[in-house]
Amino acid sequence: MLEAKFEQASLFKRIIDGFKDCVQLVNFQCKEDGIIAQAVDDSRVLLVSLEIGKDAFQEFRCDHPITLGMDLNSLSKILRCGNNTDSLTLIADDTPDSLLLLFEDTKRERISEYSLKLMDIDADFLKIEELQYDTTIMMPSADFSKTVRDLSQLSDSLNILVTKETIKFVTDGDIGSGSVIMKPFIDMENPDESIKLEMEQPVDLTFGSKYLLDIVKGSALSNKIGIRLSSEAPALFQFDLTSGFLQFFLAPKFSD
Amino acid sequence: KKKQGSIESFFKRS
Repeated sequence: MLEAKFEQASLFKRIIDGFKDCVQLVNFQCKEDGIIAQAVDDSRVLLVSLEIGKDAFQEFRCDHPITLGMDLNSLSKILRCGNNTDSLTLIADDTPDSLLLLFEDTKRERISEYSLKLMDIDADFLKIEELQYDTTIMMPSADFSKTVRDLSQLSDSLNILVTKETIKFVTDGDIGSGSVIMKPFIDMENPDESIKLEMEQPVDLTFGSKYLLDIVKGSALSNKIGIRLSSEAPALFQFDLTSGFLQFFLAPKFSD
Repeated sequence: KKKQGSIESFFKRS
């Protein structure tokens, strides 16, 4: 039996909205310590990995490991039916063919109940090993989001170059070119506004704009984004939850 | 012109 209660439905909504546009069919694996999910987009370029630790829930109980195969389009239709401030409880039995979603507005004593049909999704679970990265950036997710949205208007590719003291985003397309340069700094009053850079090796990587535009949809989950880059491995873009994370692994473009 | 890489060459199926 699974009973997982979010204090506010808006958290689960923001999590699902953060990756529903790049993957559609997803297996959610529920265990006693929380819920994990993983999916690769159709073009096999972007891997999404989600972990919602049990501490992110107001109440969490999962006696047996169960897998909930869900179509995120269908799930988000139901999630839109609840109010953001409602609590949301996910309920499933040990061999479920549907998931019960219970929205509760405790002030008004209003309860809405929906059932989502589950699917058998045949998806490989990839083993994500701890990778070595040349560069780690921590920056405000809103800044990263704006930079990606602005520059990707000009080209279907975006370059990220990191040297000792500079993070440079560059694009070059048919209508023109653009660049945004940032330097690490500490904002003492608003630490979340700081930009931190740890660099072992400089990197010069090219990514598909379309995938970066998908990734920045996770920005509603956290004020900060962690970006880890390497010339040898997919880039990692991470939004932290109070317990858990939403990660995107993105394969770069490479010279032929 | 650069070619788009694939994620699967980096991660093993389990």
